[in-house]
Amino acid sequence: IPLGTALTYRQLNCDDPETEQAALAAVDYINSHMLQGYKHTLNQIDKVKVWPRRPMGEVFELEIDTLETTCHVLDPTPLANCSVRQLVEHAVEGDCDFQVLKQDGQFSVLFAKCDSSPDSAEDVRRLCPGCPLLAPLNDTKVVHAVDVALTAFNAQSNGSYFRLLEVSRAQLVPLPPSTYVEFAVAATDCAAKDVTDPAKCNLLAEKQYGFCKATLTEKVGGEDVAVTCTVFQTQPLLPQPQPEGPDAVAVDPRADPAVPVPSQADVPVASLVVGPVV
Amino acid sequence: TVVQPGIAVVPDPALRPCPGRIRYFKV
Repeated sequence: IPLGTALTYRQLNCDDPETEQAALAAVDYINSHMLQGYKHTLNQIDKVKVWPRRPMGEVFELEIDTLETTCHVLDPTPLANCSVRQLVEHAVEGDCDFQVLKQDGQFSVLFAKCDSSPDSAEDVRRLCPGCPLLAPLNDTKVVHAVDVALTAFNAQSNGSYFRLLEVSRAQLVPLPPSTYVEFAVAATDCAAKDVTDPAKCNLLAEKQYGFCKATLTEKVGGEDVAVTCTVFQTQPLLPQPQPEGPDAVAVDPRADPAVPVPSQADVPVASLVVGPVV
Repeated sequence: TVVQPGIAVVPDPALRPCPGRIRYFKV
């Protein structure tokens, strides 16, 4: 490095429009690479440094906080139309480090690292003592509720048989005793009415995803299930853009306890590996 | 004379630009 050309970063306000543009590019990157769980939205920009980049451009080194929305990542609803998950619903936040390159007025992500975590039980209880907390996704009641709900949905369906992709979140409600679950599904090449062996059904080449919300209520001598599924338009599987830098890492959805690692057989490989991991 | 190459930053102590505003709520 020639003497006299010390590397200096530009100090920018966290709420500067240029910083915000870089942060929004980062959030867009998160949502386009997370193929499990929920879309996240920008909550706060914690830190920013803008480094000159040779031979041209600038690199925005960002620390940002995000919040989980109610839109599943497979839901094509634009982020702007997605609601933030409220504290009483047991909110989930993301802490992210990014390096975003600005070159010729365009932002592109060089490096991304995010961890997500649910709000503390104490915080939820302080605001809403009776509100249900997030439940472990492998809880037997949760697994049972998803199974019953998906079976009920397929039984009512005149179209494709839908297979479970992931359980996205769950809450055990004390009164009335019930289990609330949200889960993602995908259409198969079987007709729901004709399925005898679901294991023989394959996901469609042109993926069709759905997102379901269900409540299983325990009753004396049985249980009631209410399930609503939204089926999205078919989505051709496109190659995902990869980070440009050698140090780029994938956003790891497994960091979020509310987002399970999916069944390996059910999810396309592209949704399990979203980028080089260092 | 040995000069330490590296970062030369002179932040304005009066400037407190970060963190930025909270858009929703703090978790």
